[in-house]
Amino acid sequence: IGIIGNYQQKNTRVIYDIKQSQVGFAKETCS
Amino acid sequence: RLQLKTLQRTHQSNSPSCYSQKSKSENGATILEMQHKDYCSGSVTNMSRNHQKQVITDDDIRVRSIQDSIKNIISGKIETSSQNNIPISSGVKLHSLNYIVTVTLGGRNTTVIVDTGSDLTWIQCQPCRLCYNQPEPLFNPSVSPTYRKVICNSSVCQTLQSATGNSGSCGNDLQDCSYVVNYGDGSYTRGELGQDHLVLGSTSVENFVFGCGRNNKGLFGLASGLMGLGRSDLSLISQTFETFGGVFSYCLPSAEAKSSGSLVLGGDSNTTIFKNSTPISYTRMLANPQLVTFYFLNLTGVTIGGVAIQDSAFGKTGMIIDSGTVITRLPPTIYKAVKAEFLKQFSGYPFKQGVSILDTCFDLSAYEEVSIPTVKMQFEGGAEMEVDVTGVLFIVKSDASQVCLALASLQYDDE
Repeated sequence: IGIIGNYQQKNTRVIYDIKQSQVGFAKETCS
Repeated sequence: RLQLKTLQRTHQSNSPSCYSQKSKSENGATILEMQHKDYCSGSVTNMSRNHQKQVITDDDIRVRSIQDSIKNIISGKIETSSQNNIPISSGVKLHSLNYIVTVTLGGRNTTVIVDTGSDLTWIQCQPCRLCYNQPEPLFNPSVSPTYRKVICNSSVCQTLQSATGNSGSCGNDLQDCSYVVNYGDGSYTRGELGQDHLVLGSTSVENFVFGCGRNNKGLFGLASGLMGLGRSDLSLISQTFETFGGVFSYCLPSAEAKSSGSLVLGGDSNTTIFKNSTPISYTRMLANPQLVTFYFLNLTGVTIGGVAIQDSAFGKTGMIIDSGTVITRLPPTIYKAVKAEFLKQFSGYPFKQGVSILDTCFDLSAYEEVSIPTVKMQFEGGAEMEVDVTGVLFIVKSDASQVCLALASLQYDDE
């Protein structure tokens, strides 16, 4: 099982929604 | 509100004779005459160029104001009580490649690693049998008036099995709920479960269950503990489900950035728009009955510099998304294909020997500028995550004499 690590998630908004069982991605400058 | 403002402006005009006098009632409705706000001064028909310019400027300010209000409401910038924003920053200053947030537990500020790959939130506690160094004082439950032990025959203690893989046990005094968490990298924490008052940004959580770690060792840097954001009943997300509805997000800044990103708890994932972000693309979480606490996604493709990688392994196995793992691990066949395409596009740069799990390295010390191929991950349903340029290469040596592709391979396909 592969794993997506935090190094590749930088400057991305990662949204977790347990109720709707979905994960979302959007580009964002985090700083 | 727009109508009310028009009336107020009319009242502010100079001459009382200009007040609208004409009104009538028709079919139960009252009809008021409405005039332009500059009607009384006569300037509506005889505007100077400067006045016209001022009117247009005023109008522009008004439109911007309305647009900003709408944007703020939609983006959640005006926070509702069910949404909470906490600064998140690189753990480099605490000797960790993970990300950290500061929360208040039992009245004390506590800096913990943000981990979606585990469930139990824990901090190092006094008295400690084996604790690593941390700059913050150790949590002392005996001086927190709101601290309570979790007893070992409680239902909370029984949730440890699904949350950590190890069942809770009765401690020395036959009352404490003892826990053990072993992490994939060999790190561990052992201690007792307790409950205390937790403050997350502007939101308080009463009786938050966490681990009081008495025996902790591993790759935690100098953080005071760990925040478990997994899916089990014991995770912070489950414990705050009534407040935040099981929704959270984060934006991780690059390690070099001095300013912080954000951990947002709550909100509506379907309608929330984040400031300065592109539209959100969603993919479904996969159900894995054997590993219910992880967030599984279906990776359907990878592109390197716009070239799609062909591999039959795509879409067959789930990928865990984890904030507590640093480097992405790909199944071997996918990694091989990704590596080959990356090398093809990143050719011309001198090779360097690999380091640890990173086997695709270069010496870039002679270059002021390099062209890095884009890396995109695609997921079921069309969701896409474009890896930020700061996440493609890992700078091992600061003089750029050893820079590696920041991806690694699993040992075998079904690992």
